[in-house]
Amino acid sequence: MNIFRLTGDLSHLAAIIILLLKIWKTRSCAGISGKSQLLFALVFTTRYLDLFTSFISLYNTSMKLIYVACSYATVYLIYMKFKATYDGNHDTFRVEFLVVPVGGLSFLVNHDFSPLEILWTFSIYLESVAILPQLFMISKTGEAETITTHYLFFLGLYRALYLINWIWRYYFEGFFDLIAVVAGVVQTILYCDFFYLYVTKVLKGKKLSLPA
Amino acid sequence: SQKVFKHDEL
Repeated sequence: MNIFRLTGDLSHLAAIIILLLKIWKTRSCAGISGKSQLLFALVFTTRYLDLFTSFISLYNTSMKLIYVACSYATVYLIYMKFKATYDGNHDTFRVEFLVVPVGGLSFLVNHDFSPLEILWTFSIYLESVAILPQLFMISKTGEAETITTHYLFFLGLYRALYLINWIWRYYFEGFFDLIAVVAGVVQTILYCDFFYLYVTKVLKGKKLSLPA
Repeated sequence: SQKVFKHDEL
């Protein structure tokens, strides 16, 4: 465990909590893509099946349980409790265009052709693109609430910090996981445009709105 | 390397 990995995990946790609190406090999930949140719930479910097969550390187990619980709570709030506020008309990204190719790729390119490993690979690939329905929704409506942009910032920052963590681990531990690194690079690149808008607009006190 | 099969990251 190095500082980049730890701050990456905490940044991920912050993003998840920010989103939950935003929905809970405002009693509304307006502007949030339920599809992205469903994909993240699927990501955590398929990745953390190893909770049943291997123990890494108390930290590892606790964080996995928290991520899974929070992602299911978020999906529950969007599709059940605050369903009336869910902006389904703008959440029109076709998720099958992500899930099907990612599913196929995880069968073809993996570390080991075993059920658990294929599901882990699927979750890594799917996570890298799971934010696309949310970004698509923002591009469609042309704006995002400031709190939603904070959520996206921490979610993007998390994978960027993991990239530094992987460089660190390569040099100091000889650890290198090509699948995670390539997917992590793709994932981080998808946030670059958003990072630019976040720094140039949101951090200067302006609302994030895109030119028509 | 078999290392990667035991995924110790989140």
